[in-house]
Amino acid sequence: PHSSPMNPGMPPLVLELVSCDPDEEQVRGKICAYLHQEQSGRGKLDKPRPFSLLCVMADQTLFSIVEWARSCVFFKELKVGDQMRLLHNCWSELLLLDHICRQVHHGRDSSLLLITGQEVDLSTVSDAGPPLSSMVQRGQELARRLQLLQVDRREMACLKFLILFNPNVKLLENQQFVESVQEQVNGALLEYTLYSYPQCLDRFGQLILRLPEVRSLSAQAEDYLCYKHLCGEVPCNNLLIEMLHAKRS
Amino acid sequence: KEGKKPQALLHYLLNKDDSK
Repeated sequence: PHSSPMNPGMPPLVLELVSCDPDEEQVRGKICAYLHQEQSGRGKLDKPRPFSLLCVMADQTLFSIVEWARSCVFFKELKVGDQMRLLHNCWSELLLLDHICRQVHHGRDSSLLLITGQEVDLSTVSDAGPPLSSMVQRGQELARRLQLLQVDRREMACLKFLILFNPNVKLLENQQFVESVQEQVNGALLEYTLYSYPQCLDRFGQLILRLPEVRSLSAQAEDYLCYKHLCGEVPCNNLLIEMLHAKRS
Repeated sequence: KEGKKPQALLHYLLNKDDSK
Protein backbone atom coordinates (compact mmCIF):
# COMPACT_ATOMS: atom_id res chain seq x y z
CA PRO A 1 0.00 0.00 0.00
CA HIS A 2 2.81 2.40 -0.75
CA SER A 3 2.09 5.84 -1.99
CA SER A 4 3.26 6.95 -5.36
CA PRO A 5 6.15 9.42 -5.65
CA MET A 6 3.71 11.93 -7.06
CA ASN A 7 1.56 11.90 -3.92
CA PRO A 8 3.69 10.91 -0.89
CA GLY A 9 1.74 10.01 2.21
CA MET A 10 -1.47 9.17 0.42
CA PRO A 11 -1.58 5.41 -0.01
CA PRO A 12 -3.87 4.55 -2.95
CA LEU A 13 -5.54 1.92 -0.76
CA VAL A 14 -6.80 4.62 1.62
CA LEU A 15 -8.42 6.45 -1.30
CA GLU A 16 -9.91 3.18 -2.50
CA LEU A 17 -11.42 2.44 0.92
CA VAL A 18 -12.96 5.92 1.08
CA SER A 19 -14.40 5.43 -2.39
CA CYS A 20 -16.36 2.47 -0.99
CA ASP A 21 -18.12 4.74 1.52
CA PRO A 22 -21.88 4.94 1.00
CA ASP A 23 -23.59 8.16 -0.01
CA GLU A 24 -24.80 9.42 3.37
CA GLU A 25 -27.63 11.49 1.92
CA GLN A 26 -28.87 8.55 -0.11
CA VAL A 27 -28.89 6.28 2.95
CA ARG A 28 -30.64 8.96 5.01
CA GLY A 29 -33.26 9.46 2.31
CA LYS A 30 -33.93 5.75 2.03
CA ILE A 31 -34.37 5.28 5.76
CA CYS A 32 -36.60 8.36 6.11
CA ALA A 33 -38.73 7.14 3.20
CA TYR A 34 -39.05 3.71 4.85
CA LEU A 35 -40.06 5.25 8.19
CA HIS A 36 -42.61 7.53 6.53
CA GLN A 37 -44.08 4.57 4.65
CA GLU A 38 -44.24 2.57 7.88
CA GLN A 39 -45.86 5.42 9.73
CA SER A 40 -48.41 6.04 6.97
CA GLY A 41 -49.31 2.34 7.22
CA ARG A 42 -50.24 2.94 10.87
CA GLY A 43 -53.26 4.82 12.04
CA LYS A 44 -52.63 8.45 13.04
CA LEU A 45 -53.23 7.59 16.67
CA ASP A 46 -50.96 4.55 16.65
CA LYS A 47 -47.62 6.14 17.58
CA PRO A 48 -44.69 3.67 17.81
CA ARG A 49 -42.79 3.65 21.11
CA PRO A 50 -39.51 5.55 20.88
CA PHE A 51 -37.43 2.44 21.52
CA SER A 52 -39.11 0.39 18.80
CA LEU A 53 -38.64 3.32 16.42
CA LEU A 54 -34.92 3.32 17.25
CA CYS A 55 -34.88 -0.40 16.52
CA VAL A 56 -36.44 0.15 13.09
CA MET A 57 -33.79 2.82 12.38
CA ALA A 58 -31.02 0.50 13.52
CA ASP A 59 -32.47 -2.29 11.39
CA GLN A 60 -32.61 -0.10 8.30
CA THR A 61 -29.09 1.19 8.99
CA LEU A 62 -27.95 -2.42 9.21
CA PHE A 63 -29.39 -3.07 5.75
CA SER A 64 -27.33 -0.15 4.44
CA ILE A 65 -24.22 -1.56 6.17
CA VAL A 66 -24.72 -4.93 4.47
CA GLU A 67 -25.16 -3.12 1.14
CA TRP A 68 -21.94 -1.18 1.81
CA ALA A 69 -20.02 -4.36 2.68
CA ARG A 70 -21.27 -6.14 -0.44
CA SER A 71 -19.92 -3.41 -2.67
CA CYS A 72 -16.57 -3.13 -0.86
CA VAL A 73 -13.24 -3.92 -2.40
CA PHE A 74 -11.82 -7.23 -1.07
CA PHE A 75 -15.16 -8.20 0.56
CA LYS A 76 -16.78 -9.00 -2.77
CA GLU A 77 -13.95 -11.48 -3.45
CA LEU A 78 -14.97 -13.59 -0.47
CA LYS A 79 -17.44 -16.45 -0.67
CA VAL A 80 -20.84 -15.77 0.82
CA GLY A 81 -20.10 -18.09 3.74
CA ASP A 82 -17.09 -16.02 4.80
CA GLN A 83 -18.97 -12.77 4.12
CA MET A 84 -21.68 -13.93 6.51
CA ARG A 85 -19.17 -14.98 9.19
CA LEU A 86 -17.41 -11.60 9.05
CA LEU A 87 -20.69 -9.67 9.23
CA HIS A 88 -22.08 -11.85 12.03
CA ASN A 89 -18.92 -11.07 13.97
CA CYS A 90 -18.88 -7.30 13.56
CA TRP A 91 -22.37 -6.02 12.64
CA SER A 92 -22.95 -4.34 16.00
CA GLU A 93 -19.48 -2.72 15.94
CA LEU A 94 -20.19 -1.27 12.48
CA LEU A 95 -23.60 -0.04 13.65
CA LEU A 96 -22.00 1.57 16.71
CA LEU A 97 -19.17 3.11 14.69
CA ASP A 98 -21.74 4.53 12.28
CA HIS A 99 -23.53 6.11 15.26
CA ILE A 100 -20.28 7.44 16.77
CA CYS A 101 -19.14 8.84 13.42
CA ARG A 102 -22.40 10.77 13.21
CA GLN A 103 -21.90 12.21 16.70
CA VAL A 104 -18.32 13.26 15.83
CA HIS A 105 -19.68 15.29 12.90
CA HIS A 106 -22.60 16.50 14.99
CA GLY A 107 -20.16 17.85 17.53
CA ARG A 108 -22.69 18.54 20.29
CA ASP A 109 -22.43 17.08 23.78
CA SER A 110 -26.01 17.75 24.78
CA SER A 111 -27.82 15.99 21.97
CA LEU A 112 -27.60 13.00 19.63
CA LEU A 113 -28.01 13.13 15.86
CA LEU A 114 -30.01 10.25 14.46
CA ILE A 115 -29.55 8.81 10.99
CA THR A 116 -32.81 10.48 9.97
CA GLY A 117 -31.30 13.87 10.72
CA GLN A 118 -33.45 14.24 13.85
CA GLU A 119 -31.77 15.55 16.96
CA VAL A 120 -32.56 13.96 20.33
CA ASP A 121 -31.79 15.77 23.56
CA LEU A 122 -29.58 13.67 25.85
CA SER A 123 -31.88 14.47 28.78
CA THR A 124 -34.62 12.38 27.10
CA VAL A 125 -32.18 9.48 26.80
CA SER A 126 -31.31 9.64 30.49
CA ASP A 127 -35.05 9.20 31.18
CA ALA A 128 -34.76 5.81 29.49
CA GLY A 129 -32.97 4.43 32.54
CA PRO A 130 -29.46 3.34 33.46
CA PRO A 131 -28.41 0.70 30.99
CA LEU A 132 -29.31 2.67 27.89
CA SER A 133 -28.24 6.06 29.22
CA SER A 134 -24.88 4.75 30.44
CA MET A 135 -24.23 3.14 27.05
CA VAL A 136 -25.10 6.38 25.31
CA GLN A 137 -22.69 8.18 27.62
CA ARG A 138 -19.94 5.70 26.77
CA GLY A 139 -20.69 6.30 23.11
CA GLN A 140 -20.47 10.06 23.66
CA GLU A 141 -17.11 9.62 25.38
CA LEU A 142 -15.78 7.62 22.43
CA ALA A 143 -17.07 10.26 20.00
CA ARG A 144 -15.44 13.00 22.09
CA ARG A 145 -12.06 11.26 21.98
CA LEU A 146 -12.25 10.82 18.21
CA GLN A 147 -13.35 14.45 17.86
CA LEU A 148 -10.33 15.61 19.88
CA LEU A 149 -8.16 13.59 17.52
CA GLN A 150 -9.99 15.29 14.63
CA VAL A 151 -10.34 11.88 13.01
CA ASP A 152 -10.98 12.29 9.30
CA ARG A 153 -13.07 10.34 6.81
CA ARG A 154 -10.11 8.45 5.43
CA GLU A 155 -9.13 7.21 8.86
CA MET A 156 -12.74 6.25 9.59
CA ALA A 157 -12.92 4.28 6.35
CA CYS A 158 -9.78 2.36 7.41
CA LEU A 159 -11.20 1.66 10.88
CA LYS A 160 -14.38 0.24 9.31
CA PHE A 161 -12.31 -2.15 7.21
CA LEU A 162 -10.19 -3.16 10.21
CA ILE A 163 -13.43 -4.03 12.05
CA LEU A 164 -14.94 -5.89 9.08
CA PHE A 165 -11.84 -7.90 8.15
CA ASN A 166 -11.20 -9.56 11.48
CA PRO A 167 -8.86 -12.57 10.98
CA ASN A 168 -9.80 -13.95 14.40
CA VAL A 169 -13.28 -14.89 13.20
CA LYS A 170 -13.67 -18.64 13.51
CA LEU A 171 -14.25 -21.12 10.68
CA LEU A 172 -13.23 -18.73 7.91
CA GLU A 173 -12.55 -20.56 4.69
CA ASN A 174 -10.12 -17.95 3.43
CA GLN A 175 -8.63 -16.76 6.70
CA GLN A 176 -5.32 -15.86 5.03
CA PHE A 177 -7.04 -13.42 2.68
CA VAL A 178 -8.78 -11.71 5.57
CA GLU A 179 -5.49 -11.50 7.45
CA SER A 180 -3.72 -10.01 4.43
CA VAL A 181 -6.45 -7.36 4.05
CA GLN A 182 -6.11 -6.50 7.74
CA GLU A 183 -2.33 -6.12 7.32
CA GLN A 184 -2.65 -4.01 4.16
CA VAL A 185 -5.17 -1.67 5.77
CA ASN A 186 -3.08 -1.38 8.93
CA GLY A 187 -0.04 -0.49 6.80
CA ALA A 188 -1.98 2.04 4.75
CA LEU A 189 -3.47 3.70 7.85
CA LEU A 190 -0.07 3.87 9.53
CA GLU A 191 1.54 5.44 6.49
CA TYR A 192 -1.34 7.86 6.04
CA THR A 193 -1.27 9.06 9.68
CA LEU A 194 2.53 9.42 9.67
CA TYR A 195 2.52 11.62 6.58
CA SER A 196 -0.72 13.50 7.07
CA TYR A 197 -0.40 14.16 10.79
CA PRO A 198 3.38 14.18 11.48
CA GLN A 199 2.90 16.39 14.51
CA CYS A 200 0.51 13.94 16.16
CA LEU A 201 2.57 11.40 18.12
CA ASP A 202 1.38 7.83 17.68
CA ARG A 203 -1.84 8.92 16.03
CA PHE A 204 -2.09 5.43 14.48
CA GLY A 205 -1.93 3.88 17.95
CA GLN A 206 -4.50 6.29 19.33
CA LEU A 207 -6.92 5.40 16.51
CA ILE A 208 -6.36 1.64 16.85
CA LEU A 209 -6.88 1.88 20.62
CA ARG A 210 -10.50 2.87 19.98
CA LEU A 211 -11.31 -0.48 18.36
CA PRO A 212 -11.42 -2.62 21.55
CA GLU A 213 -13.60 0.12 23.10
CA VAL A 214 -15.99 -0.08 20.16
CA ARG A 215 -16.00 -3.87 20.49
CA SER A 216 -16.75 -3.81 24.20
CA LEU A 217 -19.51 -1.19 23.94
CA SER A 218 -21.12 -3.00 20.98
CA ALA A 219 -21.12 -6.26 23.00
CA GLN A 220 -22.90 -4.42 25.82
CA ALA A 221 -25.41 -3.01 23.34
CA GLU A 222 -26.06 -6.50 21.97
CA ASP A 223 -26.76 -7.83 25.46
CA TYR A 224 -29.13 -4.95 26.06
CA LEU A 225 -30.89 -5.57 22.76
CA CYS A 226 -31.20 -9.25 23.63
CA TYR A 227 -32.76 -8.36 26.96
CA LYS A 228 -35.21 -5.95 25.30
CA HIS A 229 -36.05 -8.60 22.73
CA LEU A 230 -36.85 -11.10 25.48
CA CYS A 231 -39.16 -8.42 26.96
CA GLY A 232 -40.92 -8.27 23.60
CA GLU A 233 -39.91 -4.65 23.06
CA VAL A 234 -38.00 -5.12 19.82
CA PRO A 235 -39.95 -5.45 16.55
CA CYS A 236 -39.21 -8.99 15.40
CA ASN A 237 -38.69 -10.56 11.99
CA ASN A 238 -35.94 -8.22 10.93
CA LEU A 239 -32.23 -8.24 10.16
CA LEU A 240 -31.33 -6.87 13.60
CA ILE A 241 -32.85 -9.87 15.36
CA GLU A 242 -31.44 -12.32 12.87
CA MET A 243 -27.91 -10.98 13.40
CA LEU A 244 -28.42 -10.94 17.15
CA HIS A 245 -29.38 -14.62 17.15
CA ALA A 246 -26.72 -15.60 14.60
CA LYS A 247 -23.97 -14.69 17.03
CA ARG A 248 -25.62 -16.57 19.83
CA SER A 249 -26.53 -19.71 17.95
CA LYS B 1 -41.09 -19.92 11.32
CA GLU B 2 -39.07 -22.77 12.77
CA GLY B 3 -38.41 -24.13 9.27
CA LYS B 4 -36.71 -20.90 8.15
CA LYS B 5 -32.88 -21.04 7.98
CA PRO B 6 -31.68 -18.78 10.85
CA GLN B 7 -29.52 -16.53 8.65
CA ALA B 8 -31.87 -16.54 5.65
CA LEU B 9 -32.20 -12.77 5.33
CA LEU B 10 -28.47 -12.02 5.41
CA HIS B 11 -27.82 -14.86 2.98
CA TYR B 12 -30.47 -13.47 0.63
CA LEU B 13 -29.06 -9.91 0.88
CA LEU B 14 -25.53 -11.06 0.10
CA ASN B 15 -26.65 -13.33 -2.72
CA LYS B 16 -29.30 -11.24 -4.39
CA ASP B 17 -28.71 -10.39 -7.98
CA ASP B 18 -28.89 -6.54 -8.35
CA SER B 19 -28.91 -6.65 -12.13
CA LYS B 20 -32.56 -7.78 -12.14
